[in-house]
Amino acid sequence: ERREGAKDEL
Amino acid sequence: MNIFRFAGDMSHVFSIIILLLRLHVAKNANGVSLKTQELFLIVFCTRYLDLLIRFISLYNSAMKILYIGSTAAIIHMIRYREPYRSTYDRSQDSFRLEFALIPCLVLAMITSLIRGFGFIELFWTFSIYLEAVAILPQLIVLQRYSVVENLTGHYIFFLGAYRGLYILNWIYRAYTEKHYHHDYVVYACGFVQTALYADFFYYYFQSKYYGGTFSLPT
Repeated sequence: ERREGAKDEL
Repeated sequence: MNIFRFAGDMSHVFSIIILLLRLHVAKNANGVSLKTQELFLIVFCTRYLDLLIRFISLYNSAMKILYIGSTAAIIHMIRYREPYRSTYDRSQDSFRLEFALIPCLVLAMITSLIRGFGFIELFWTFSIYLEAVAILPQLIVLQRYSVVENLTGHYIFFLGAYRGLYILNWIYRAYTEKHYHHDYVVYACGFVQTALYADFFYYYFQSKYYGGTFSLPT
């Protein structure tokens, strides 16, 4: 999973 | 993906299932705020615009589509399908959507201007602000009905739990991810949103502890 802080959350 | 984030997402899915179940079992839309559902649909549609431009994971994409689809289905039921349409009390659900939409859009534009965001990020930021206040129409409706139905109460409880778990997820990520990107707008909105549930939680647990009906003070 690419990690970009809150942007990879729902 | 950590346990807090996953538990939060599951809590969110669970809340949606409870709301659908509540509509189905009770065969009415008493005490359910259509306005909150409409705000959530706007939140999901604006936040998940990235579905069109990038792929994070199958899990992410599936959940995004599930949130948009289920919320749209709930809105469709209450607006157009019987017996929900005729039992939905529009006069109790009087929150004006523009009172939430316009300030959030202005805030999102200011934030995006400062951060030099593009089009998709502008809508993403807008959705972060809007989600913080999306539960307000539902809380107002509850306040007016005073006695809270079990399933409606559980729906709001799991929605609140989802937000609380996301805060734990951010704390966990901040400690465990070396280059974790801190977004203070997201944190602030997350805390505001969770705080809005605090009062509800207080009466929810009190009713669970003492038993009897769950009612809110007027």
